[in-house]
Amino acid sequence: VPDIIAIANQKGGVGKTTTAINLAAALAQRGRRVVLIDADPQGNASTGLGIGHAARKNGTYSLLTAEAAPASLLRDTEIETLKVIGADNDLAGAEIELVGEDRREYRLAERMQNGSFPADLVLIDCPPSLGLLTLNALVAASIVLVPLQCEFFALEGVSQLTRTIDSVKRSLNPRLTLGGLVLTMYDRRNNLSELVADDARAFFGTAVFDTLIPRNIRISEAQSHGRPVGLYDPRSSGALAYDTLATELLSRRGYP
Amino acid sequence: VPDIIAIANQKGGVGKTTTAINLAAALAQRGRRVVLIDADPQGNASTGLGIGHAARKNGTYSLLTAEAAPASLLRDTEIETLKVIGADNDLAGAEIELVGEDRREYRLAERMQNGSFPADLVLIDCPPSLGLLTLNALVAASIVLVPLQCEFFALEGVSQLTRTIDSVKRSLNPRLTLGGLVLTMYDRRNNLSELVADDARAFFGTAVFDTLIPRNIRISEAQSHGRPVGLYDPRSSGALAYDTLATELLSRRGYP
Ligand SMILES: Nc1ncnc2c1ncn2[C@@H]1O[C@H](COP(=O)(O)OP(=O)(O)OP(=O)(O)O)[C@@H](O)[C@H]1O
Ligand SMILES: Nc1ncnc2c1ncn2[C@@H]1O[C@H](COP(=O)(O)OP(=O)(O)OP(=O)(O)O)[C@@H](O)[C@H]1O
Ligand SMILES: [Mg+2]
Ligand SMILES: [Mg+2]
Repeated sequence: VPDIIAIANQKGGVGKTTTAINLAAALAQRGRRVVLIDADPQGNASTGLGIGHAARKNGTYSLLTAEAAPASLLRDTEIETLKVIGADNDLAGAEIELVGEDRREYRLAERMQNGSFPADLVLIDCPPSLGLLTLNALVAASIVLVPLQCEFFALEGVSQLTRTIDSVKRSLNPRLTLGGLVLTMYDRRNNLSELVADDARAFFGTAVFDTLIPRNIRISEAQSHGRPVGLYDPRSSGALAYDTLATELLSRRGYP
Repeated sequence: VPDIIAIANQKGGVGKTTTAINLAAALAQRGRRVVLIDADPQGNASTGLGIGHAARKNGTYSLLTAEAAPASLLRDTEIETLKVIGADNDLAGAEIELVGEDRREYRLAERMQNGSFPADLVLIDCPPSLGLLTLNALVAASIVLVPLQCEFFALEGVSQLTRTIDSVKRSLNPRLTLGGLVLTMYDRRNNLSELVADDARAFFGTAVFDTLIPRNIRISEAQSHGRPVGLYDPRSSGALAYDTLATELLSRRGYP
């Protein structure tokens, strides 16, 4: 059974997609078989990995609403062991279609059972809300990674997210735990970054990953080329940070 | 009847709240009577204007679900002519409670009729989604302002937003129009900013405001002090830009 990691935070623009793309790529470059599921109708993770619009037609929307074999929805990327299930705006329809369904929060979890696709790790990029798409990811996941932007509003919403994680754990998915908080867009020149990082560590302790992701323009440039930063500019501070994050995640999860 | 302006974009972290707070403050500092409605359960606009948690208890949630007189929900700010209707996490409940109701998209528009509060301009800060809270804002509004971050993913979702605006105009609110796109977090040192700005102008023409909002650390510092940047550091590039934006908005709307 793959290790399923939801990447979630209802605060917008905190680096969920950037973390999903670059962490998935860094894990795959070590030979792990990784699947990235784009669960955001904006489809930014699909764009950031160069998945064309036609290739998204059978993607996360079909995974949630149709009966197609999940393995048939996997799209190739530049990295042999990294596959993507893409998203487009149709996925916004799934959220409305599922509302009246029985066991609507379990749809993704059920579709991913019985070894539906060969993977060691599955990462799920969530939209900036705590609606049905994010709930499906939380019910399917074993852990949640929470990107936390080192900016002022970032800490505001985290207690709402941890309350949601606790209530999903209690009533829908008992194995779900908080995998940790990842500090993103850290800018040494800006003392707010330091304040937010200190606050986060004071509040969440060792749940905050040691790896700090710096603000690095090569990260957004890579996205405009549809490539992970590790391939676009392997020696950039962004690429090195996501590689370190991959090491830390594997060691926290007890991988050899 | 006040001029009602929704500030919306389902892409997260693009500067919706920052624009709502600082544009509202700049308009109020010219003596216009302004009300800012925080329609995001994260309550970042409430925090950014120093509204305490107790003062949010009777806020946008009550405006949408209860019968309290709207004028009784107005909270004072440091600026005499700027009032706020605050938000807290209860507002996330309104979205669920309204789903089954008749005319659920018109709730805000109906509550703001008949001169419910003395204002020249009402700004509504929307959450990063196109759900029921944003729909209520679009139905109540005369125009939509769309903050567009000068970063790669920013242009991805805009066509989905303009489609939503068109469909709201066709079926729910015939007077709604696109008020314009405001380019935010523009960074002269980063050529992606220039690319996004050029793309936006090529695509939307004069609908893109001339005023560029620069990335300016004083803007986020001001938020951590619960004050608009125009009060926190009036000579900062951020404060000057939002003041220029207020001038441009008033002239585009035909104010003397
Ligand atoms: N470390 C970084 N350095 C520089 N830019 C970054 C970094 N991380 C993210 N960005 C940029 O910040 C913006 C927001 O990041 P991203 O889209 O990953 O956030 P998100 O949380 O997925 O947003 P949403 O809430 O809309 O899903 C993007 O334009 C991205 O390119
Ligand atoms: N011009 C600017 N210069 C520097 N920082 C900025 C600027 N505009 C916004 N920010 C910072 O960027 C972050 C995102 O901005 P903001 O919260 O206003 O976006 P939003 O679109 O309202 O986000 P959400 O989608 O979560 O509602 C905040 O931490 C804010 O302080
Ligand atoms: Mg994203
Ligand atoms: Mg906001």
